[in-house]
Amino acid sequence: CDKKITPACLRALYDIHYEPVSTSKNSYGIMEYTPETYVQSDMDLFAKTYISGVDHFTPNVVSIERNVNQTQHKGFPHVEANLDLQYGMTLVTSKQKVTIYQLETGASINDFFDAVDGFFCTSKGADPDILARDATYPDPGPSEYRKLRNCGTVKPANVISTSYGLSEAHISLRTAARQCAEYGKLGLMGVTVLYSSGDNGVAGVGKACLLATGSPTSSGKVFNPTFPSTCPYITSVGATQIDHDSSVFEPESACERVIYSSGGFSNYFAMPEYQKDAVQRYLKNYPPSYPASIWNSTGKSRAFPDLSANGANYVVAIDGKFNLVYGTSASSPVIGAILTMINDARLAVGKKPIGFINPAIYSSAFSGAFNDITKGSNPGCGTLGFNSTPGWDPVTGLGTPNFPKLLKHWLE
Amino acid sequence: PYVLHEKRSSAPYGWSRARKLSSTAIIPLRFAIAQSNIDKMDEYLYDVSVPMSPNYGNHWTAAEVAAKFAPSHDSIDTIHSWLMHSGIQPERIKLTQSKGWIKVDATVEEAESLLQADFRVYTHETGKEHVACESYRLPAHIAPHVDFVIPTVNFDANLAKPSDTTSDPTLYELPDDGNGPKIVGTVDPIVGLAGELKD
Repeated sequence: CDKKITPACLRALYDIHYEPVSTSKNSYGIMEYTPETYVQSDMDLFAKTYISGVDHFTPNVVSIERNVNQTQHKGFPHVEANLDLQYGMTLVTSKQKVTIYQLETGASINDFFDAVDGFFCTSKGADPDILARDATYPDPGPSEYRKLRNCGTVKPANVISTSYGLSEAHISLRTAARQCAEYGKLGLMGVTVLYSSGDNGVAGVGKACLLATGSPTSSGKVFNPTFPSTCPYITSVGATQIDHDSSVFEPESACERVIYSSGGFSNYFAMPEYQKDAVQRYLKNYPPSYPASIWNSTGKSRAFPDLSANGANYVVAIDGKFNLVYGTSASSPVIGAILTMINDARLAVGKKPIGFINPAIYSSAFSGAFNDITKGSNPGCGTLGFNSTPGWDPVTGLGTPNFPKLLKHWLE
Repeated sequence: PYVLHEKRSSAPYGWSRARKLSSTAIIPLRFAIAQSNIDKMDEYLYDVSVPMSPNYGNHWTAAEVAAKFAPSHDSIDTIHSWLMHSGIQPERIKLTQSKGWIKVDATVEEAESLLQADFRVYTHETGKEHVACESYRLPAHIAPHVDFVIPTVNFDANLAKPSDTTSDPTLYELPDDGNGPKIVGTVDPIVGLAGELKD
């Protein structure tokens, strides 16, 4: 597993041994952006290889905006979608249907807000009868296209993982705040919203650091946090790796192979109450030596990521061949699959989905539910970045999940 | 009087300010109407998400969420009225079903007049184009009712996907779009208006 990660490696790493029993009540969604899309033949190749007795698996597709047949866009990239789905779906086992929310006109602010309009309509969509009519969602049939355009006709999945992101410097504070508030609304509805933390260390997405003016540039020196990872209403997922010649039974370190897991401190959002103790402990015990001019050293801003999972050497079927893929793109769907199984167990005993998890995972009640990562860093902007340290750190967050312990805590 | 609503000091890395837009080109303006009770989001969310809370797990319905945060009628009416008095015909002013947005397909001339902005086409080094402005202003009595307007100062046209592939012999090369290996090709907010842009 230090050379090639497969579903079996992840099960061993995080002690994931669970067979879903509440699949008709449960749901897991993964966001993709056209033209990025999955390829069915690659899904089947992955299934045949890694899921015993399964030759074919396919997600539900909920298309947003335009009803375009997006499943097989020839010539467009599909690394991301193939990766997200092959691992997200395999880990929750073939019994749990996974839904893709496919934003069809690309990944613009317009598309995002159109998508959430589908969830929170005050007119037709707010009609409880319409919501009730859709109570059987999300299993409308194999690959059936569902239109999210008509507001309120689709319930968001219990867990939604997104492996895309921007940097704070790309969008205005007002836009970031509004988008973040929309995630807060999803949390109110019991939806767990996960985002990859990014792959460029402290530089944020795109390897662009900031100038003193706040503009991203390749020659800047100021850390550029990833958005929406800095939104306090989402759960940001960093990446780890198994060190060379180590096994799944030894501690992982922060991912420094091909990519550097992003993390740091927001320039937009204040520190939420739930992480104050953990982050301030880090700042007190392991104060970063960088000047305050290149990072938000106030100790009052939202810090990320919240947790992490392996993000190195994923074996992914792409264009009929297996390839190795790296990134927090991989770790977020894995965390999503784990939380989906926890939801399954809760639903089986009559409990509700876990919803917004940050206040829970940072609480003392969840102490010991994560494997603390204490090695590695997240270089960028001409610096060594931050260090992984005992306890929460701005590289791997609280650490990687210990599935049995998380399950136990959430069932108590 | 107009007041500055949002401003960007310079374009993000890789983007450069290019040409002026034709005054007759169409910009799909979207006004994000200020929402009610949004300042209480922490309180509401913690109430259902903190394990020790008596309401832990008592999640809201979509209808409850929509009702709690819906913009006020006053905000909607004020923006609507301003647009009409600015010469936008009522049938061109669309309120989304969520009531969170007002949409107007405005000409560049109208948009620049409404927002006191200078819209330009920005070009990425890869050749992608994006329409934006460096700043925009709103009438002082409108500003409190609007969170922001798009497309204006945001550069969301390149969402990045944080994944990468290996230098292993089984390497799968991501197409080099010149913007780093993690940038997804995207569609500009004015997609479909290429004809007008060319003019």
